[in-house]
This record gives sequence, structure tokens and C-alpha cells, in this order.
Amino acid sequence: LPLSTNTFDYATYHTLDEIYSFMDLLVAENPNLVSKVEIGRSTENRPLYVLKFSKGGTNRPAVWIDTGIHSREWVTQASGVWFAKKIVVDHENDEGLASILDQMDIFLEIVTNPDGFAFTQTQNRMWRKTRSKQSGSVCIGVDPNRNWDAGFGGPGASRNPCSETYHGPYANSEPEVKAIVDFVKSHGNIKAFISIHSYSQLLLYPYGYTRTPVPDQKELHQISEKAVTALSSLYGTNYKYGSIFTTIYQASGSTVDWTYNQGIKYSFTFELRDTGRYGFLLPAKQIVPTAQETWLALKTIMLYTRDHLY
Amino acid sequence: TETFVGHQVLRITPTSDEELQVVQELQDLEELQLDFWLEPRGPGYPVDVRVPFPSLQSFKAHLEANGVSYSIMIEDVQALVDNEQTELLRSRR
Repeated sequence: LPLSTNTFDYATYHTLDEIYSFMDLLVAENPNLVSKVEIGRSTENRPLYVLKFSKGGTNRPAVWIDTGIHSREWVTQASGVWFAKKIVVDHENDEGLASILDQMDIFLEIVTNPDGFAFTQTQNRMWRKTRSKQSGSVCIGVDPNRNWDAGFGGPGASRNPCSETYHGPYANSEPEVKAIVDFVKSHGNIKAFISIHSYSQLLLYPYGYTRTPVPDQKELHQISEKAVTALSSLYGTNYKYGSIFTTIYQASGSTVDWTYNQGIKYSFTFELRDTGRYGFLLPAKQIVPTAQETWLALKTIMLYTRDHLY
Repeated sequence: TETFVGHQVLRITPTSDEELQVVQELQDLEELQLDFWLEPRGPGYPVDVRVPFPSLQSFKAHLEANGVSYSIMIEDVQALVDNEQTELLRSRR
């Protein structure tokens, strides 16, 4: 394993164990900034780790970023690893990031669906869901982005356990989802929530379960425009943005619909690049440029949140 | 381990509601084992679907019979998966 996060290879995909080891290295190298929190256990009893980046204080306003909730979207976990290192490298010399961390904490869950991720590396590269067993069905797993208590079970998810968008037997049935729900509720001071998927180059905000615009739709649209402009400025990657319902399709039980309804106004979902050719099989050489451009958008959202705390 | 030899990812861009419906009807045929990477959204939006080799012929024939054009986004899924594994092993070494 690499001796330090400086020798870690960010331009390649890694196994679950390598990512967990990376986390431990990053914490060990930066004890005054980074800590690791276990927020729960997955169906197959793997730890659900969240990295906390904080300059101190207690229960400060916070930003949450998660990657890998759909396990086959490998560029997202790999980008999460890159984000973690970026925060450490830039937390003093980047004025914007330094000012964000002066006021807020950042929570980053890199492998949000470890059972599914391990399964993509051993049994089925195309696995998307969790690995929970469903009584009465031979099919395995629930779509963790349809399992949240926001329009749960409505149109835009499937009740068929064999479907890729199966919403599960009940809201928060998946421990990977319940762990985040409990964390968000117990923390109580999260001001921005960003859940990162791939692919199709979109920046989305609630709602997905209904066509009804959210009360803050205008503001979220403006933020999205700024963030997409920043993202595209690096490599010209073309993004669209808008509400989930109007930009892609109706999706019920999704993460950011629930977080928005919890009062986390700045709730967004990213669908990272595929450059129109590779889908979920994005070549490893595109990890770093993807992470770099996405980071510009994330910073835009975090800076806006810092300046508009509520 | 699941292999994807001969699987292809096709990109379909329905140009009308009728064409969209053709694609959505295929989505309901579980026996085809289709894996929609990008779900049908609306006319003009790309639909990406991984088609297992056994279903490929009939899937393409159905699209062609209904005048729905498509392109091959990934010729051989297994080749890309193998590439990825090679990269993973190389970097580990």
C-alpha cells in the first residue's frame, strides 16, 4: 500500500480496501484537520465511513458530499478520493476553501454503498444497488436512490425487487440510507447536501418525485448556473441543469428530495461526465480531469452556502 | 463473476413519442435482460442500454423494424471491463 497520500495513485480505480486505507493515511497525516467517523454498518456489515474536515468548534454549519451510492459509478468514488486529498492540500493556500473551513465543516462519504462496490469488483461490474436480500424474491438489492422518505413508493421507482430502481420494502429499509438519515438528523446543522452520481453531465436539484417546483427553485437554479459555468470553464464539459423531474424524469424516494424536505436548502445531485462514449466504464485517465472540473462546481456551491447561511 | 462477452451498449435517441414508446415497450421485456444505463426520458434525449449478446439480434431487429435508429456506443463491454481490470492490476503492481 502507498506510504503516503502523496504517493497514492489518483489516476486509477482502487479497491474498497485501498480506499479505506487511503482514508486512514489521510487522517494519520492530518490529525488537526481530518477525522474519520463510522456512521453505521452496511447490510453485509461493512463500516460506513465519513471523513470530517474541520478546523475546530462544535456542531458548526456543515456541507455533506457523498459519492458511490450507486456502486457501478466508479468515477464518483474515485473523484471522492481526489476531493479528500484536494481539501487537505488546499485548505490553507486556497483562499476560498480556507474561508469555507473557517466557518463550516465538510463531511465526505466516499463509499456510500460498500457492499455494492465490493460486488462490482468481484462478481458483477455492472451492479448498482445495495446487496440486501428481499423476502419472497430471488432478486437482491434495493436502489439506494429510491429508498428515501420523500415521495417514497410513488411513480418514478419500481416495486419489483428485480428492477434496478426497486424502492425497497419501506423507506430507509437500507442501512446505508438509514445511517445517513440518522446522521443528518443528529447533526442538525447541515446547510448543503450534495450527492454525486454518474453519468450524463447534469447538475440537478429537487424535486424528483413531483413536478411542483420547490419554494427555493429560483435560487437553486441560479446557483446551478454559477456552478456549471465554473465546471465547464476548465475543460469545456457540457452540463445541463434543472430540477430532477423536469431535467431527466420522475424519480421518487431520492436522496436530495429528502434532504431538501429536512430543511437543507442547498441540496444537489451531480451526474458526472462520460463524454458521451463510455458510460459507467469511464477510462481511469479521465478520473482526475473529472474530479478537477467537479471540484470547481462544488466550491461554487460551498462558497455560496458560506455567504448565505440560514 | 458475471461476464459481458458480446454485450453491447446501444445509444438510441428517440425522435418522437412513438419511437420512445417502442423503446419503453422493450424495457418491459424482462427476458431480454436489458440494462438501461440512461433511462428513456423523452424525444431527443439519448437512451443508453446494455444489451446482452443473446438478446442483441432481436433487439436490433425490433428497432430497425420500427424505424428507430441507434448507434453502438460500446462495441464490446467485456473488452472495456478487461481493460479496467488490467489497469487496476498494473497500478497495484
